[in-house]
Amino acid sequence: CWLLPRSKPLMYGEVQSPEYPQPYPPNLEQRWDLSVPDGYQIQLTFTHMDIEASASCYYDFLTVLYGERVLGRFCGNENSADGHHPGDQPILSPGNRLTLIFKTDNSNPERQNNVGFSAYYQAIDIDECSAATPGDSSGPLCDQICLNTLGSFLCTCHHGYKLHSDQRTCTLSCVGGVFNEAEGTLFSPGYPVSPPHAISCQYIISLQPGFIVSLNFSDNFQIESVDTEQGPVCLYHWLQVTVPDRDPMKLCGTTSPGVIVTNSNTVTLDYHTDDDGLSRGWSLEYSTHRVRCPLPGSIAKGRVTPILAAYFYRDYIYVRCDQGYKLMMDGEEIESFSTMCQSNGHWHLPLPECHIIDCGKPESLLNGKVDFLSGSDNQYHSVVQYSCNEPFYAPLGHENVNYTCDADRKWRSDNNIHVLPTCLPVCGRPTRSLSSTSYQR
Amino acid sequence: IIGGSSAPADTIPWQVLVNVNGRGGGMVIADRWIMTAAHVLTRYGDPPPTSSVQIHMGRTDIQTLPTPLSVASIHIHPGYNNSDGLNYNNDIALIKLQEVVTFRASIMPLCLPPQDAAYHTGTMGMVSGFGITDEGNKRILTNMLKYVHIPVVDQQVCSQTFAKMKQQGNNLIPHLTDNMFCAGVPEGKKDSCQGDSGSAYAIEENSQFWAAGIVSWGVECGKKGKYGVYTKVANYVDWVQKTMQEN
Repeated sequence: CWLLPRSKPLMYGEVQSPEYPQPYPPNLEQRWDLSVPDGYQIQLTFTHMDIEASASCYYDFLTVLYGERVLGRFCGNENSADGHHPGDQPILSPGNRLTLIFKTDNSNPERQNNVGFSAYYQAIDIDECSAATPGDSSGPLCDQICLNTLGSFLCTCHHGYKLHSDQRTCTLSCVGGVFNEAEGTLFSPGYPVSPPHAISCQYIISLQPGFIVSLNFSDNFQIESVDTEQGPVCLYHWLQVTVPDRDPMKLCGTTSPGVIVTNSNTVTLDYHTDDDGLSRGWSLEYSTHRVRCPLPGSIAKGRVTPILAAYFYRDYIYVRCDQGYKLMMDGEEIESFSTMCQSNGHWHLPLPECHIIDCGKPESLLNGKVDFLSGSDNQYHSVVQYSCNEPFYAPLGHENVNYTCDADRKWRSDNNIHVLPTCLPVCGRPTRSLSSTSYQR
Repeated sequence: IIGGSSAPADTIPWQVLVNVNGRGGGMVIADRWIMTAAHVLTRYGDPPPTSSVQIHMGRTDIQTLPTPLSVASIHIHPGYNNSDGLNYNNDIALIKLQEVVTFRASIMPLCLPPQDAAYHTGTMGMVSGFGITDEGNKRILTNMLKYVHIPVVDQQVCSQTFAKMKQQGNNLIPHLTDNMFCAGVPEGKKDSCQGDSGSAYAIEENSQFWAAGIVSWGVECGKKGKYGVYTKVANYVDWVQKTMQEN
């Protein structure tokens, strides 16, 4: 005999009676030991079963066992009156093992018609956190928090505690907790049950600049205070809220502070109790919102988009000028403009201005002239008229042409042409007539 | 001009004085083009160098002429061949100026003949020039631009006139062709003359003058029964336009 290497358990498989789908032989006793990895259980589903039917499955049968425990003894088929057919329901093993034993006797009057069975099995993950471990009545798997994983589970602890080396129990340890999610829940160790005495916990809520942390304490707040002539003071027990560049705030008593808007992206909470007294502790939900920037205002001859009721960190706004106007910033024309609300609550660029465009000095016309009919400084919508130096030149087409300063900064005629007109010479028409100089006949 | 009058300023703004070792005339037809008679430019044989051609325009008094305009090129009609001095057929030429002229009251082009140009006998035309004029019974070379109105003469009448001259023994008379027409009055005393060659014979139609003829040749000036002969411009419109376009 050779020692075979232990093969890795399968995650699924198939089991069939001997010679299936041909009729099974008599005098048979065959056993299958199925297993899947630890942390999984086996789900067995029959696709077909046709075993000689008998009351209590006396002659031929298939037995399904989990260890010594019989999960089922089956025979017959879907239509037989006798026997015990599993139907469509799968059989779920409590653990990662399952045994099938198929037994047949030596007399089988309908042998030709009984083909046995066919089934498949698959591994199903066990949710150890919600299911009681088989045969274990020692209590919850984890001291505080149980996380199911495929084939296993993990224990973890609330803030203020750390996981013991047994990977199941939690011991008090509440320094150095950093919370950088946008929202979350914090509470003192053991809350709402009184924790051990003389604890010193620190909670740091730290988000990137541009976000503001708000603390919302639950009503159930109890930190021992000491009454003095000046009123209650947080002498031995306290929760200190520290925001950068501001004086720390010590909280105690039985009145919940409610909502505290810190106006900071970083908040440090230090919870301290001494050897005496009684503090049940506190809990809070923290949330964050983005820093707000001032409303950008309006722009003459332009518009700001999008129009929002309020603008927050990382919001962008864009400025577009009305047709015929251009974006100007610091005396320079810019092609486009956008600005972002910064983490400090200021826009990273001030708003530009919209100045009216101009088409430049209209091109001069050979043997003609250009006159302004309306507008000034060659500005948008100014109208000029090109005319020829009459009576010596006449416009091609015989009409003077008006050009308007268009939004694309070109002078265009009413016919949408931006080519200058042509002045053609006038021939044979002296300005002074010979006949007018002499009246003699 | 015989029997004419002095032209006031700006009344014949197409008049050009073309001087090539002698006085001749021309007419402005475009802002860089002068039309004249071929013989004005080839009076002494081959076309002269452009530098020796002086062009003046815009003045009616030769004594106040400004700096002449520079000539870019000369284009003699290819059919002009007057080696014997008696063949004025195709007596037409173009002068291209180096610089563009801006038109004004004193300088304006004369229109080329309209497509349906007709030379009806009796139609009055106006011929002008700085050529020989009359003062009493004397012929003098004037410095003032002169003009005279004379009618188009029937081509057959004109032809007979020159035939009669030949019968009288004067064989040195040029041939009258269909590229020429005559203008003048039978009683004489109104005519173009030497120095007017190349100038325009202009017909006014609908208050607009067009170039009907170019002063070309004649036998004596202003004599009774003799007419002046003019190059018939209408026959050359295609050549004129082609030459200007190609150059």
